[in-house]
Amino acid sequence: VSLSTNAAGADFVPPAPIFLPEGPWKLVPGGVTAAKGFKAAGMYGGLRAKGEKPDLALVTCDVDAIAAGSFTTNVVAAAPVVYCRHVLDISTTARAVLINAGQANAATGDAGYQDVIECASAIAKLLQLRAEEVLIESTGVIGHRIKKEALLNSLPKLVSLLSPTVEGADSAAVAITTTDLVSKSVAIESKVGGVDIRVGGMAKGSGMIHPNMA
Amino acid sequence: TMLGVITTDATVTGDIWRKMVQIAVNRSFNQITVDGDTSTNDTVIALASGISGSTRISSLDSDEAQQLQACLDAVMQGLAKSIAWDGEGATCLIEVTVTGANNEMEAAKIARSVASSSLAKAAVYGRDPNWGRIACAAGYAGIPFNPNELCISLGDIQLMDGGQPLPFDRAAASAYLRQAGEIHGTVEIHISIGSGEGRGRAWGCDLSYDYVKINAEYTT
Repeated sequence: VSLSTNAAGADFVPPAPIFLPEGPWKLVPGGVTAAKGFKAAGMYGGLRAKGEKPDLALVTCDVDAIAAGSFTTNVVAAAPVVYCRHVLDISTTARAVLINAGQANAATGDAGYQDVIECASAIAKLLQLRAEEVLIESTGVIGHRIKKEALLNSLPKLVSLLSPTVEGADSAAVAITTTDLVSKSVAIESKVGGVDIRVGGMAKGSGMIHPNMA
Repeated sequence: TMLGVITTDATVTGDIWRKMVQIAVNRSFNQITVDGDTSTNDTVIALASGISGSTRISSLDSDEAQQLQACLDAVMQGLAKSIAWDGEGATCLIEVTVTGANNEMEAAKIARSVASSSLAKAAVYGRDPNWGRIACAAGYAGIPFNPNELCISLGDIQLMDGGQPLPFDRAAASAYLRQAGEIHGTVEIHISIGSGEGRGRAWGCDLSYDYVKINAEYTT
């Protein structure tokens, strides 16, 4: 099934065709913002090596969301992976996910871990949350520290762009891409116990793909 | 690297949500492959707001849990397949379905072994219905099965049955692969290894010259 949406950011990468399995659900627009309580945004923060494709995304929840994570089992785990595993060890809920493309913040040692802490604290302050309510994902070149100044300087505008709309979800889905030729975003509506619920998501990935997450 | 963010407004307890998410990840993202490289950054974060007001799910066995699990599996599979479809240099998505195994895990492992095979991927790119490479990749998956029960089909074209290679229309099989490549469609590989109940799927893509070109230039 292919979603022909006029995805925000589509001038950078068009939306992927989504091959959903058959089932008691219907496709709805909106990706991560389709479910109630979620907002998203994507913008160009100056992190990519070249071009001005959006490279910074934020997904927030209006309430304490029950949180789960599944992470690479590669022992050279990136700093954001180590950070998220720690946060989800001490907390069952979260309120936001900050995602950057451009640099993976992997193989960056203690300095890279410090960068994650600073980014989580900065976005938490702007959202009036505690740092441990924020989760972080990074993707891009391994071995390079994130362009932290550019990222931190972009956060106020990123927060101001947060929106519960389809455009918010679509721009976030574009902002997390790296070598992807398409953005990946989908949402469905179904019934659980007779009540309408929605499940949505976005993803990225095109190379270095053989996930073994746990 | 693959990243994912999943959101829902269903109501679920923390420990059950974590179990459901891992089950769905194992049926989706952990069943895709493009190049066999497991990234340092692979992450899926899943958040449940509960704002729908649906029944609070606190057990995996309830009907509500099965309904939410099915939705979670579907969304993650849709996203996971789009990642494999968009593999670097890919011209088509490869969907490998394995049946007849002892259980879901064993079927999934064989399916992913075939989807990961560089030789099988290159054969698809060369539009070569090379059943031997498919049989080989199934054989080294680490799951024992009777090779005399191995059946392999490419789309609707059966290439092997009961462990015996079949005479087949090579031009038609090659045309099937070429057409999929021309529309960036899906090549379906069906494998049966016996009469067990276990079935599993994996998704990958063909291996083209562009994969090397892209990665020779995208350096650290």
